[in-house]
Amino acid sequence: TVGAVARDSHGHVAAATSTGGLTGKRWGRIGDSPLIGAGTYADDRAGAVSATGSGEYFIRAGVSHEICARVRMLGETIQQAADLLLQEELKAMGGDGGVIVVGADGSMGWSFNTPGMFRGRVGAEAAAVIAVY
Amino acid sequence: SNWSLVVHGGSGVFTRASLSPEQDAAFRAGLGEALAAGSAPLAAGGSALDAVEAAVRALEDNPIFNSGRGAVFTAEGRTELDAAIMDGRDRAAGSVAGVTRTRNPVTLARAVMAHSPHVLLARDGADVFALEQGLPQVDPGYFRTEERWAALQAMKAAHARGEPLFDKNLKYG
Repeated sequence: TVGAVARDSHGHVAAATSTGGLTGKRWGRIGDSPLIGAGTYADDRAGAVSATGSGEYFIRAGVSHEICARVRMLGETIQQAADLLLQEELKAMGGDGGVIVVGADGSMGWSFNTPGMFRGRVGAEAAAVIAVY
Repeated sequence: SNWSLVVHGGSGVFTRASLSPEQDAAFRAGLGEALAAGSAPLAAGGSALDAVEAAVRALEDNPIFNSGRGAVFTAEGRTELDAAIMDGRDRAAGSVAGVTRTRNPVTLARAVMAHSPHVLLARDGADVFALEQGLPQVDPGYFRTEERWAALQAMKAAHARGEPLFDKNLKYG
């Protein structure tokens, strides 16, 4: 699964996710990637999220919407909300994977509960960072 | 000019131990290309929506990632692609599931958002919508890579031996 989240210089955010799904999937199985609010979400009032991982758990937890809702209603930073979802709620359910996030304030982050997640970030005033593990 | 961009690009094949230095370099290069593709419109004052589409298209076109060209195979040996895009300005959204012939599924998802009254289109209907939108089409063989085909055969062999089908640390690492 691949994805991107961005905040532009006008203060707007967007998210996109794309995937081939699971090797050997059957029965027309669909994961969280194309489900708005599960694997992909963007709201100028909070931020943008793209997810990868065990899709059924991300669907059940409504991960991407939940992160943005926590930012909007609880005042958490998007990193705090992402960590809460990935490191606590999703993990307690048995779900594995990660998210990338940008906040409405332009902050960038990621959170994952697996051994690694291939990722990168760059900003107008931040040099590019690329990490694999 | 306070723009920002984050990308992720998974393979679903490699663990840390099995990732060679050459493969590590290829993943880093692919992620770097996606950052470059997405940051170009942002640096020019363009929209976040254009940026995420450009970044994801770069990842879809790169066969080392599990999306677009290089996507994994279903049990039947087919490639079925899913994608979504969302605009934070008004929470407009579009997505597709199980599409088989559109070169860049994220662009099809954006077309659903921009040119249909719907949010999610699936399978044959989404393929037809892509044709109606005039989006670039490819033979399904375009998406195939030998690494993904080998992964499906290995999974089937493991299943035949009674071994678990799924290693979550591999898939989601």
